[in-house]
This record gives sequence, C-alpha cells and structure tokens, in this order.
Amino acid sequence: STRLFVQQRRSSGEIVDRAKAAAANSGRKQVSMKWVVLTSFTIVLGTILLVSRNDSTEEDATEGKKGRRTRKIKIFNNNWLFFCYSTLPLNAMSRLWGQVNSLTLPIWVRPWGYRLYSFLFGVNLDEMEDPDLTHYANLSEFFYRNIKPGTRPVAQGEDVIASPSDGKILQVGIINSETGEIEQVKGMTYSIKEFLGTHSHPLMSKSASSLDLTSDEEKHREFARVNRIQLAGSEDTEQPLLNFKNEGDQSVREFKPSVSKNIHLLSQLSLNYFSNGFSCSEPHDTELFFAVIYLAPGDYHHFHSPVDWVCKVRRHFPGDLFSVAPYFQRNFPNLFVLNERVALLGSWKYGFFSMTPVGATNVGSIKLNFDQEFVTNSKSDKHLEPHTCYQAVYENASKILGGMPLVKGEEMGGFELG
Amino acid sequence: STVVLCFEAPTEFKFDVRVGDKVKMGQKLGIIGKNDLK
Repeated sequence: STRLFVQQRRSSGEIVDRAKAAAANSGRKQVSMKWVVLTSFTIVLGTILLVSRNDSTEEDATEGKKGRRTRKIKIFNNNWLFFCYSTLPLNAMSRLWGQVNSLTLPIWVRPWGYRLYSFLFGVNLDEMEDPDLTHYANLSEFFYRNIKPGTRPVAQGEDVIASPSDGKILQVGIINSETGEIEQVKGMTYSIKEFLGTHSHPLMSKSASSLDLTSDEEKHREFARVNRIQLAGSEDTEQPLLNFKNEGDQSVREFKPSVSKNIHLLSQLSLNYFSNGFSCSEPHDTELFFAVIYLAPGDYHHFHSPVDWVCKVRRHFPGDLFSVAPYFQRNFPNLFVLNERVALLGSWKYGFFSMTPVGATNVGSIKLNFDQEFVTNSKSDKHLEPHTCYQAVYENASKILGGMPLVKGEEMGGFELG
Repeated sequence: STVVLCFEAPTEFKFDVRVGDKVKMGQKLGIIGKNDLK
C-alpha cells in the first residue's frame, strides 16, 4: 500500500507538472498572440495613416498647381527621420566642429589632410592664393582660403548681375508679389516676409552700426551718380505716401504682377522703402526675382557683391543650422526660414536689392567684412534670443548714400567653419 | 551654406543660368534686356 501510495503521489506530481507546463505553454501562446495582434494593428494603422498622408500631400500639390494653397506645410510633416534630425543640437555641434578645426595641426599632417579634404570635396588647389599647404594652420584656415586675384573675372556691364559666390544654382525665378512666396522646390514655397523679415516684425531688436565713412563723401556722390542711386535725405527721395485701398480684382486675366503689388510687398519688407531711397528714381515695370546658390564644402566660401548697390539694413535671424544640401532643400519645408541667416537689404539702380547668406551645419559662422563686430553662432554672439530679428542700419557708413556702398565684385564676407 | 538673392529688376530681366548649373563667383547670372536702357 505504501508503494501504491508513492506511485500515486508520483503520478499526481507528474500530472501537476504537466498541467503547469501546459499552463506555461498556453501563457506563452497568449503573449505571442497579443504581440501578433498588436503588431498587425500597428501595421494596419500605420498603413492607413500613410495612405491618408499621401492623399493630403497630393491634394496640397494639386492646390499648389491651381494657385490656391490653403494649408501651410509644417516642418515635421515629412517623416520621423527629419523629426529626429531636427532635435539634434546642430548649433552646438557646429560650434564644437569650428573649435576642433581651429586647433593648430602639426605641419607634417597639413598637406596630407588638406589633400584628402580636396580629394573628397573637389577643391581646386591650383587657384589658391597661397599654394603652400603647410601655411594653413588648420582646416578652418584652409576652408576660408583666398584665391588668386584674376581667377574669378567679374561679368562686366551695369545691367549684368554677377554671381556672388561659387556654387550650384538651386533655384531661380520670380517671386509671387501677390503672395510674397519664393519657391524652394517645385510645389514647396516659403514667405519672403518671413525670410527677409519685415519692419513690423514683432521681435525686432534695432541698433545702428558704428561705421563712419563720411570722409569719402565725394566718392559716394560719384557712386550714387554713376549707379543712379538716390542720395539719402535729398529732396528727390521724398515721395508722397501711398495709401493702399483694396478695390478687388479689376482684371479679367492677370499674367504679370502689377507694380503696385511689388511696391506694397517691398514697403512691408522695409519701412524705409520710400523715404530712404529704396525705390528707384525712374519708374520701371519691375518684378521681384530671386536666385539661390548652394556652396558645396569644396567651394571657395567667400561671397562678393553681385552689383553696385548700397546696403542699408542688416537683419540677423539667429536660427537652426540644418543642412542646406539639395536633398534637404527638396524634403525640408521652410528650411531657409528656419536656418540662421543675415539678410542684407538695400537698393540698386532698379530699386530693391537684397543678399542673404544662410548658414548651415558646421558652417554657421557668417562673416561680414564691413561689419567687424558682427558674429554668428559664436559664444561671443550677443544675438542669442530665438525667434528674434536683430536689425542694424548702416546710415553712419555714408550720410550721402544712407548705407554702405558696395562695388560689384567687392568681397563682402564669407562662411567660416563653426 | 547658401546665398539667396532677392531683387527688383525690370521685367526684361532674364537669367542666364539654369537650375543645376555650376557657377563661379563673378559669372553672369542674368542681364536686363537692352530695350529697357535709357
């Protein structure tokens, strides 16, 4: 009976073990089932969201073609990859990159390092002003190298606009003066008012430059005469104030933006458009044009004046330092409005003229030769408040011209590492 | 880095470059038609 009891006990124990194992198996199966269900649900939901998003994108594109853009593209609409990218501390990384590349390299490393960089990014070493690579103490100096005089002949002709820098043309065209939109890529635009800022910017910090070139008054008068630029404060510049009254669309079919729309848009960009001689003396049927030039890492990174003009206002927008490589321009809406930039506004013989260097990842230090105190993306940078526009005027540079005269081909500044 | 030009010019202005072209500093970007000159 004892043996029987022991056998029964063993068999009951086995039964319990089997039951436990079965229970564990069924538990595992339940967990697996839950994972399968959850994964399937996620895939289905994700697919639905993706399809609906694609539909809305197509709708946007259709609306864009019809010229009735009602939805504004948001930065994180593209995909999670861009969202993750946008959360990176790119400004700090760029500053660190600049500091690291400002360290003096051992002389024996320099030729090897710079030749490797040149091989990777297509630098033309033959046109360097100083061809001895050992003279460049670090990559920052090499990056901001000078080129031999005469290697960049400037296209002559007073009605010719020359390229301000080396690079690749990313976009050229006409700005829609009605909406004030510039095309970033086909179907994707950004606002010129956000890009260049307006005098009514809610967070505008204003200052005046300390430049004083009054000793060159005669030269400035000649500059104004040759380029048909109105003198600041002269009676000629005082034009009657315009009142804009909306009388609706009077045209049946409008092919070209009217002059008044241009004037309206430009007067929003700068309060001084009329009073400070921004408008040209001889009225033309004008349009607003734009050109975007991308500087690759191997390009000569100085920028020069594309025409004879007078720079009157500088607006600094501290911002992000996203990459401005063509891929990002195609996929990152409002890229130029988000990035750190310096909008230089002024006038030339045909009216409004502006040139805006836009910073990028690792190349956030924008330098202006005629404004030595100005720095960007630096620890000494006083312009740190985000979403703030820091405006300075160059009236003191020339009382005659009301700004800084810039001759075509003259070096204006450049982009440095950091 | 990028340089963006925005400017007012007579309607006769024509770009001499196309999207994708490589340019050098000083190269002609565009010209205003001669008809507009006075």
